[in-house]
Amino acid sequence: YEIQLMLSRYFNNQ
Amino acid sequence: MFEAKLQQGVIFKKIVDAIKDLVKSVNIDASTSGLSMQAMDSAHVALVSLKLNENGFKDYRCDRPITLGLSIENLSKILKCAGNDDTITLQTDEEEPSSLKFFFENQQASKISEFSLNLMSLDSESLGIPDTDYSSVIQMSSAEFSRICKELSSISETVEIETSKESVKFSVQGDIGAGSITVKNNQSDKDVDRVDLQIDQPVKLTFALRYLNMFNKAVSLSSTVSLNMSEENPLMVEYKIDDLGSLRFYLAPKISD
Repeated sequence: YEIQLMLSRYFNNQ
Repeated sequence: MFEAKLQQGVIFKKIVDAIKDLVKSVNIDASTSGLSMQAMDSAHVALVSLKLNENGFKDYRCDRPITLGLSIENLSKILKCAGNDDTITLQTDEEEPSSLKFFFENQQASKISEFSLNLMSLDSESLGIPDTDYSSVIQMSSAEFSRICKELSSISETVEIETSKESVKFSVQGDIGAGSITVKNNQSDKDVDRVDLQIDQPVKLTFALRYLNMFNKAVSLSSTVSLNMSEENPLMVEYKIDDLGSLRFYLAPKISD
């Protein structure tokens, strides 16, 4: 089963 | 005063067409160096980043930085009124503009259209994207990449992209079966056949094809696309727009539970 990760996991909120 | 005139207005039309299924509203930031825009899809899985350099415009003037909050759907409605051979000029005189003016002019300067688009105040959810040295960079025909994604999406919702020194392999597994397409390094003179692989480290990552198919709406902006990957990082798909700049898409990978 695959989970879709979100971008905030990699990039910081500015 | 802000004014930006694009000689090939069709490029702006193509950019908006390429992102309109992915993002609904965007802040375009205009500065002395050009236009930039960053927006995420509603699920915060994919991000679009546009940079257009002032040098790529026929005329460009921006006295002070301004932010233009736009509905992509409404922008698209106005741009439908521009011909593919028209120049497109964006203009506003106000410091905090409530609308943005558009001028479309045909090559003979015999037809001039003028529109104004109401602007919106949008919360910006800007993400800081670190400069990344990607361990696998693939440059290939944008049409070919688009075809591969479209074909594979009828078999599976996700694609695994695996690189090696010699090739890149796109694999799918679905209810009906499984398959893969392998594309080898190819130094052809023809853009459509050429595949450039720069592999420092092989990677194996899985992505949702639905998003890749949306990114591929940008295929008419550039004959080539570059896929930039590092293990455990989002994929960066870049379409270079001649002298004007670039349209980049980022997509977070899928992981096995």
